[in-house]
Amino acid sequence: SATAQVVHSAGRRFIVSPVPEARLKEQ
Amino acid sequence: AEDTGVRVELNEEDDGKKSTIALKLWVEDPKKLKGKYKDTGAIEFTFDLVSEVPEVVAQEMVESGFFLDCDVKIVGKSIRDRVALIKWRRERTVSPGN
Repeated sequence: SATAQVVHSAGRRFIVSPVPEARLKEQ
Repeated sequence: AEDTGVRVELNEEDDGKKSTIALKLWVEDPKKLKGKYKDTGAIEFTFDLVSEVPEVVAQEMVESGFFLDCDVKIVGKSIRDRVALIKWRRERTVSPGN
């Protein structure tokens, strides 16, 4: 489960993680 | 709240006291976005309930490349709706006498 970190120039930290399959809306 | 296609949920248990809370945002329905969405996964971030504005955070997500500028409103609204719900729940848990 890879995660990535993006730091915005304003200093906010965004961490990208996988969306749990169970939480995805059913199509 | 309106189904914007963008889901925002608490990413930690809300103790009702901290002003800064952890949130998690992901796209449930890319068709509801105006721009083409890159499936990057869920975005975890912190939000200050007192001093921050949802639309500003949405703009930062755009500038960080998660969304296109045309979707900044829908992302901002999604965050705003969740923040409003969190605040509403907190108000309800405060006893009227306080």
